[in-house]
Amino acid sequence: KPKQPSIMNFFTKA
Amino acid sequence: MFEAKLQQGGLLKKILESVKDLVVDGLWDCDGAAITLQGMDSSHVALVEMLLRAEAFEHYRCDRNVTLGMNHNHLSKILKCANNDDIVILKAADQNPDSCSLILESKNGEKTSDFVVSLVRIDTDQLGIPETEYSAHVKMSSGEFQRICRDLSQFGDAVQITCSKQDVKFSSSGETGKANITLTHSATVDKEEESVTVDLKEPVDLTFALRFLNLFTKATPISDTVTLSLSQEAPLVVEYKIGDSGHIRYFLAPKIQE
Repeated sequence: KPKQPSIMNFFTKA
Repeated sequence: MFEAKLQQGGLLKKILESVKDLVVDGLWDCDGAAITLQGMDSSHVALVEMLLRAEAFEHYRCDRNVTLGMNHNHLSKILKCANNDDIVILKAADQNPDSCSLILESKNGEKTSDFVVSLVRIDTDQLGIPETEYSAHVKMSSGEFQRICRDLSQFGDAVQITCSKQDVKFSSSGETGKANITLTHSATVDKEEESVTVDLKEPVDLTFALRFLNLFTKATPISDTVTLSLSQEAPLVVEYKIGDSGHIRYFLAPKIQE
């Protein structure tokens, strides 16, 4: 079953 | 003092409809140039960024930068009282306000409604969205994109988007069976909102959760067209322009095979 990564894996905290 | 007067209240109604089912509470950052909203869904899978520049407003005054913590359900209830052609005025003190006023003025000026909504404390992190070179941009009818996401949801919970020079293919499969929808790149762009333009630097083949795409397409009334920006290994961007004075952008990471 494909996994759904969080958007926070891609965008860092400003 | 922060005060912004929008001639077309309907636009704010559409913006709330575009975000309220994805982001319950959002930070509305107001500065001299624009109102920016950024928020994530409760599971931190998707991100939405809304930008509405000061020029969209009949009157816009923002003496000091102010951040309004908005509960989108409360705001949506107020905006349900507004007609599309009402004038909407947003007002808030600019020293740590704990509430925001909304005034609705009917077009004929005979009816004025005013509401005060309490602001909520939100301690979500603001995320930095890096500028990205995308492998593919697909510009198409927003209604068509909404229809494809809705139809394919009947076949599976994810859609595989494959872009090539000539076309873009949306596929989904599940116990019902397999569905493929292929849009061919329009040769001539006569009616923009009915054509499909694919700007391809390199082919992409990515899979996304339809549940989120169907939340993103709530923004369909905002714009006749939608632009999808795709790259392997990067979140998908689904962008609806708000006329010339802003945008709503949704971000969603592709699913990865275990």
